[in-house]
Amino acid sequence: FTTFPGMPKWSKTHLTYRIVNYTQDLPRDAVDSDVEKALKIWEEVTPLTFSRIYEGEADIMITFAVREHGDFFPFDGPGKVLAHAYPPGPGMNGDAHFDDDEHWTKDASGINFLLVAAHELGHSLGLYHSTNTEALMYPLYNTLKGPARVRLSQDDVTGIQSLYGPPPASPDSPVEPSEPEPPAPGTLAMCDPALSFDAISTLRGEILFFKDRYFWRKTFRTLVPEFHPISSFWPSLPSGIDAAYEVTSRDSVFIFKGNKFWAIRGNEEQAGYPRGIHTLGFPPTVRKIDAAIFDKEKQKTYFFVEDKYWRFDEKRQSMEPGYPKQIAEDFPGIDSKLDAAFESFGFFYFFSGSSQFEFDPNAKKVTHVLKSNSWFNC
Amino acid sequence: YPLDRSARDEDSNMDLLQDYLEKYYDLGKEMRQYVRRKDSGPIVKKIQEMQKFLGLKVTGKLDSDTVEVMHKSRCGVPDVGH
Repeated sequence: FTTFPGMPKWSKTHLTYRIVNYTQDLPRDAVDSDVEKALKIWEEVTPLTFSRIYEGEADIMITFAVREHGDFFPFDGPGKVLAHAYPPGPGMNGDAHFDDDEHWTKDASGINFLLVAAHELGHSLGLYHSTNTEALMYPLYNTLKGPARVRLSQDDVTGIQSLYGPPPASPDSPVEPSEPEPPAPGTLAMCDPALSFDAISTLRGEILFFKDRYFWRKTFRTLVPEFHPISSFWPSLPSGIDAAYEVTSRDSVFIFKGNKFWAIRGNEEQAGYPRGIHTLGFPPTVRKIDAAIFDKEKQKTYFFVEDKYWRFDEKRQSMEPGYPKQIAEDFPGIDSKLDAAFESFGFFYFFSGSSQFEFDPNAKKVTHVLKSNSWFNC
Repeated sequence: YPLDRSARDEDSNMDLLQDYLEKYYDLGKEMRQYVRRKDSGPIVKKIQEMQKFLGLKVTGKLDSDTVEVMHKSRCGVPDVGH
């Protein structure tokens, strides 16, 4: 089995689902009962429970759709892709979409809805695909499997229990007092007005806000950012990093801590790192980097250290002569020690403690002063 | 001269392979020019990764079993990568 990168899972055990619309291929109550059966299969081996709602936003929204249906992953007509689903999380995450160009059936004469629903709901709960051809989470549709044979393999059970643990003991065995589960740190600290960051970087259109061992992942698709341990995406990266920036032209993010820096591409760590920061051209007196920004237009990277900054020519791969310079001189209004910085839509965003300064590099002036966590829609 | 059938099949299989590897095996779009050269290292590696994941014989080649599997109905979630 595998789980989605970052191991997203529901932080609560009781989930809601909603059947948003129906296929013409099956009676409504057949769809209702198959969805219920599919959920029950997972319920029986985890602490998870499900209840159905009939309006509003449920954790798991179940829809039938054809072709382009609003999530940039269009279906492809009859055959090939039958359905897809999203990992646990807010908004569209957790939802399951079924291609209504398929011929959905209660038995194996067409595409067996129960079998596909059970598979997709496995994704909604956090399982990715399995290489085990007997597993429910194996990606290819098995024409031989009829509804009577829709059940979890041991691989599926091991997988889902790696995320949620086994079901609670049966009522007649003594129940051990369980420690109240500590609230997930990300949810509480996110809106703390005093929140500051270690480093911030873009990554393929998303924004990553690093703090201690964790990072918030902000995509433009969801209002509420996801929260992950750094190690769940990049096991060999350190915690408490100093700076990070993305060189979009190389699809790479560079992560700095102390006198070393690493390179990642998506969720892959690049070989040959960490390297010493002095290979970039810093003098020996520089021991760490406070913040860094990559300017897409100029293909230059700005490194900020204490009250000074350097500029690195990404094309030439060398530090430019004539540096360091005073930050306050060339970035008027940015005169406190920096924690983090990143560029978005032509603006530079500098972070110092719980304050954030939006800076227009063309006008050379601070255009807004915001709270550091203003990107989290608290 | 009209393409003979096998050449046309070959072509459509290459399209299918490119689409399949991009969609399910994290093949970057910048690798497109390599797909046509089936024996190029990165593509052979990706084909092997797919064959291993799907429980096929790992040949690194676009053999008939692999083509057959790529035509099967399946879930739209990728098998590897984001």
